[in-house]
Amino acid sequence: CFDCRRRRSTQTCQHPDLTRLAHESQFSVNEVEALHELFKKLSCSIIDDGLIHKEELRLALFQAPNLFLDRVFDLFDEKKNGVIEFEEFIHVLTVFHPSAPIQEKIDFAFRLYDLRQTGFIEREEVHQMVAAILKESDMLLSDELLTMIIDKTFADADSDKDGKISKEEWRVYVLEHPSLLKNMTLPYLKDVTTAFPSFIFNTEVED
Amino acid sequence: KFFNAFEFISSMSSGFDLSSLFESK
Repeated sequence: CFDCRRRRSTQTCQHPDLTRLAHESQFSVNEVEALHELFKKLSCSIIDDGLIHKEELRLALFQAPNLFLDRVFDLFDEKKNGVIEFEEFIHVLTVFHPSAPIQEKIDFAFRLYDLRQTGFIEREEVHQMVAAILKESDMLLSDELLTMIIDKTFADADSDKDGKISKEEWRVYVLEHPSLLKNMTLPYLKDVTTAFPSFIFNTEVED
Repeated sequence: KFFNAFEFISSMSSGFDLSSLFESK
């Protein structure tokens, strides 16, 4: 229908957008084009409307538990309109680029773990995430042991002992434990044009 | 091995691991 075509045409990533997105991110124009190939594939897996819906993200992330899926989706969905647009997709993926500043990765990881978006990582949130993973993995852990693990973690990270981890406490803690950021870098992004060579058929520029 | 809750979450959570986006390509 005409409305669908008009809506789709406004979502098509034209050359100026590609250039702007490349300027705003760690990606070259060709890499943004290659990521657009990935975006198109993800965004048509259930509803072919050029937008990633939550169920499409769930499908791509192999049926992750709701707790994590909701948080990841919220971080992608900057406009809070219930869908992920290509621009929002690039804004998140650039944080995961191997060359992205470490502070951006630290901030993003903080936002992931701050499930209730209170500006702090609280004990209940950590408990909730660990319990969800235990359930996901069919692992059994006594409440006593789980409490001990969380107590030990907060004893290390919560330096002012107010029962919650602030952004600054998180920054200091992560810099002491850099392995916590390993999921925040996706090596694929360094070679994305090779991973999605089909962008060449639609490319508008040569890098 | 997992005496740190965040270590446990980042090692075990598939939900926060965006590499699956590329693996599904």
